[in-house]
Amino acid sequence: DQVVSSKELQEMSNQGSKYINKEIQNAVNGVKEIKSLIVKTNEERKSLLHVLEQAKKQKEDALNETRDSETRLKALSGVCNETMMALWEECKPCLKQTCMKFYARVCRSGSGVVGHQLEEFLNQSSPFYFWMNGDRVDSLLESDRQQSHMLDIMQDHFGQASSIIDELFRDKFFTREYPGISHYQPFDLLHRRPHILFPKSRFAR
Amino acid sequence: SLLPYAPFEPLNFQDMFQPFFDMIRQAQQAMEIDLHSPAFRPPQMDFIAEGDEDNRAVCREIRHNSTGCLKMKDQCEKCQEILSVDCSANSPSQEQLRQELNDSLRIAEQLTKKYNDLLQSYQWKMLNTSSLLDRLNEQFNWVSRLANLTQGEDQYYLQVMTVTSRAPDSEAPSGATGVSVRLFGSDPMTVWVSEEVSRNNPKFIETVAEKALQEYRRKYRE
Repeated sequence: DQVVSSKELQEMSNQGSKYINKEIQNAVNGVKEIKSLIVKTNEERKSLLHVLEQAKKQKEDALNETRDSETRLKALSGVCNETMMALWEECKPCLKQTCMKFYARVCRSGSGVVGHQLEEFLNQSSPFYFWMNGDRVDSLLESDRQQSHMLDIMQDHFGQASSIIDELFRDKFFTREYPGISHYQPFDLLHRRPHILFPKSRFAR
Repeated sequence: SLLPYAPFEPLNFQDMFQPFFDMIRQAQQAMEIDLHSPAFRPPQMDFIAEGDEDNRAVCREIRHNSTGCLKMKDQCEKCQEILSVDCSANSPSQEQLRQELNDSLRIAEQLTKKYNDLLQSYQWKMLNTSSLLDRLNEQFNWVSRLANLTQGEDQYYLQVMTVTSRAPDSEAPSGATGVSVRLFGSDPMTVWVSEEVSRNNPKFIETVAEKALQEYRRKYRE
């Protein structure tokens, strides 16, 4: 053992305890820093939501325009029918064969049912739908539906969490400004409780 | 205020901090969302899928209503020929309408992709908020523990018991100084301060206290 006087040990304990006291203050401030980050992230989320709503409006406008064009074009269908029908009769078997080959290789489960279902689907489809890129329009409409569903779910979850967090952060623990680090007084038991956690005013009451 | 003040009876920290933990837990549960559920699988759009798209989605679409097969039209020559049939000779207005449709379709596809990207950013905000709530919970745990610990009767938060030089066979770094301390009245622990920081250096005791707190927090996390 190094020869260290009890006075020096006492002084070291005092200095060390002051440091710990400061760390307690830092721990409480750590809670408040995380709170600030949560508040900041929520503000960013709200502005992102605003951008999302604008982008949704633009997208919906473009989708409506697409649907209008498709409706007007459908009204004119019948032109070039012979050409298209002839090509369609050769397109269908190729499409079915390609798709079933893919399905058997990648999807592995029951190709039989899918093959029959695909046959029916192609026989009921018209080459005009193809020529108008009807599949792309339908794919867009499906995406639009799915994206709305995703946002609704996220909004619902954020809404619940935000109201709880708002209430939590209204508590005095988060709103009070803690005085600078109090001078560490090891002997006064009342001060043994770090002011930052139990401000004197609370005990005074 | 969530923290009921108890001016005279002994402070029960569990009760005092419990409301905070309950609310943080409720907020965490509210944020729990299964981002792998079908609702959160980004929509499959062949005009966007580069390279090897998510095959499971195409399989699902083929099973669901066969439209997934139409995405393979590029692999069939006669299907491609349908797309290039030019009806303008018979009906110029039809051809023009088709051009308008393709133009608005392309814009709608771009805006749908842009919206998709924004939705992904929004999901990231959710994940970010969730991890911040986890951090808040952990930090609160530490603060409530410190509040509890500072109620002991010990005269000091950190009591320095002995200061020793490194024993020849010890695994501590050579020249290091060993300081045995009790933190918040816990069992004594020894922290080693390297020889660069001598006992007379003002940083010495700070280094001791910092190491002791780190060790304490590590044990508490375990």
